[in-house]
Amino acid sequence: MNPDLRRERENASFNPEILTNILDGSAEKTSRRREIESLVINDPDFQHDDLNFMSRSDRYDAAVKKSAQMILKLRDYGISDPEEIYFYKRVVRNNFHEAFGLHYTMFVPTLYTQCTPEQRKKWLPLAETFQAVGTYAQTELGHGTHIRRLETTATYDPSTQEFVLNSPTVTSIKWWPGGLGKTSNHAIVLAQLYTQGKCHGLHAFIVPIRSMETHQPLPGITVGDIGPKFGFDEVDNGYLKLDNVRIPRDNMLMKYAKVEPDGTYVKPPSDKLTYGTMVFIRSMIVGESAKALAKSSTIAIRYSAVRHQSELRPGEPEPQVLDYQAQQYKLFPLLAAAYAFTFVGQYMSNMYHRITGDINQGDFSELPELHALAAGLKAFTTWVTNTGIEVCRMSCGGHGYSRCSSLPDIYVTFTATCTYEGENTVMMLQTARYLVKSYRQAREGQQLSGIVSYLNEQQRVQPHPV
Amino acid sequence: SSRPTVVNINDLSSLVEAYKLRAARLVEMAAKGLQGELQRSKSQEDAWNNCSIELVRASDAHCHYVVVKLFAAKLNEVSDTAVHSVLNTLALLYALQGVALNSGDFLQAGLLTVPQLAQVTQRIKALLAEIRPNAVALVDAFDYRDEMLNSALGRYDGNVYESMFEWAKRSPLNRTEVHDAYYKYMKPLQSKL
Repeated sequence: MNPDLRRERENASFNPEILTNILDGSAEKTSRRREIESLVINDPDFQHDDLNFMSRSDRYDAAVKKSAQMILKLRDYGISDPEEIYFYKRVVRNNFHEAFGLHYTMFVPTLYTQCTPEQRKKWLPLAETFQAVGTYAQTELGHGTHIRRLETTATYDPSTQEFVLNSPTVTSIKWWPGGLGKTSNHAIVLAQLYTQGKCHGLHAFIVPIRSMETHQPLPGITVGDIGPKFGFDEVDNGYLKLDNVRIPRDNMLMKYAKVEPDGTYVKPPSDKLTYGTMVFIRSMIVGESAKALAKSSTIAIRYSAVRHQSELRPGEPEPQVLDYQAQQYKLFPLLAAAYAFTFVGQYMSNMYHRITGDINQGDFSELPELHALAAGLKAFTTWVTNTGIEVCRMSCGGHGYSRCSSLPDIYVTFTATCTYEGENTVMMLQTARYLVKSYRQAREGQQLSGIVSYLNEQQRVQPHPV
Repeated sequence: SSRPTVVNINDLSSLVEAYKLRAARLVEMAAKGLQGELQRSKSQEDAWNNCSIELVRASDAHCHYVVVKLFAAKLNEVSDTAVHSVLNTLALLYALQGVALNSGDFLQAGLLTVPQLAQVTQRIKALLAEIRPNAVALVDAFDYRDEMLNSALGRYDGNVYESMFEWAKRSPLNRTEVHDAYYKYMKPLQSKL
């Protein structure tokens, strides 16, 4: 043990274990989490050389191998609690993303939330036994956050009771979804629904893209990897071009909106339900911001306690870098933000599960607030974290530039959160739409509920006398 | 209006109040700005676009208030005195740092005075010094194992330099003492010059 770190730990005024228990929720949860983490850490099947020493193809190979082993081991260990599965996966993927990430974070949750009971009966067993490996294809080459302008079409043909899916232009080619390039054989495709000559907006369709026997692309499907990115080297972000691909009527996710056999369209109870999965992801991203900032702070603060630099007073030995006020001013507010975002992440996760429970009971009243808050906090926390990781990296001087510090990997993996699942500025504008609407209601005398209720208050605050 | 509240920069709940009123004011400004654009007979869309800056700042302030509010609320659940004290210090630092970085908002809203802002800076320095002895223990509490951090700099045991040297030696470029490129390009070059 480095003597500086030993002394730092001896000087602490509190017991970190108690704080760890608070972060986990209880001492029991801490020990269970550690037990699950040890399952991975002590498993030779998950050992491999540093991904930074590998080619892109080898990294993808290693990622798919780990994902495949993880699925079998989770089943063998009988780990089924979502939070425990998350703990297990978090160690397997480390500072990187897993090859099957979107299958679990987008494809399966969408089947759960958007399928009719009959559709669930058909698709969930296929997805959970990994016969159907899926991703979520929404973003297009020319369209991203403004999803109402997506160009992919799904036109209903009543004579065959099928939808014909098409990528009418080069800008409509689906672009970016993780696992789309080489891994998935199905995709949930967001497309503009046309039936009886009318467009009914964006809906979700399950589209087979590769043969479940040979994994070769199916007729009418052009699919592949979009090439190297800033990070995510082990993920096959892909492109998908659809040329008049026919799918059965039953492949439209019809829990809310429906198309009858004759082509009649039945509206959903709320137009925000199609975006349910996105709201889930945005709520989870807030927690990811906390983790990325916590990891970066851990690295930068421990290293700043070990590193000695220059001299504070002539003739004295080099002090620890952490003794410089400038270094503290860089790192401690980020440390505070990591704790703040951890608590906000817990709040968002609880709020999401509570409100989706209400939605399942048919109560959509809090969906707009959840949608607005998830969008705003996703943008707010990822912007702060994105900048914060870079501050932590540069606070480690030259060694922060080495991949061995992990800070470059944490940064290139995390920075994507500022643009995916809704580009941050657009997210802030979506939140603003809800705030302005709430403000107007408050001015009309309506009593607001939830976290915007402060807009009803007229209270003014006087500055504190100095 | 109800009794005015005095903002105390050393008191977290008072700072939450200040963040709330800052957000309320920025939301009000954005809404009124939008109203003004509409009265200049602009379309809803043009009016919205011409207010984007205020709208984004209003959302940012709203989210900032939510984060400070939830941080303060969490402290009420912490029973251990020592842990409560160190988290309270962190929460104050987070809130005051936000005031310092967005001082214009708080000043324009009349929530703080210029002398108070000088106090905020002094208070932040004092909080940094308070946190200093607990900094390593605070990151230890995140409980990231070395295998999850995967960082030679962030190792729990602090043996940074030995770890960096071992990592570098495993780099693929070091698999041979002399890389093929020497024989293929450098040696022929030397013989031609």
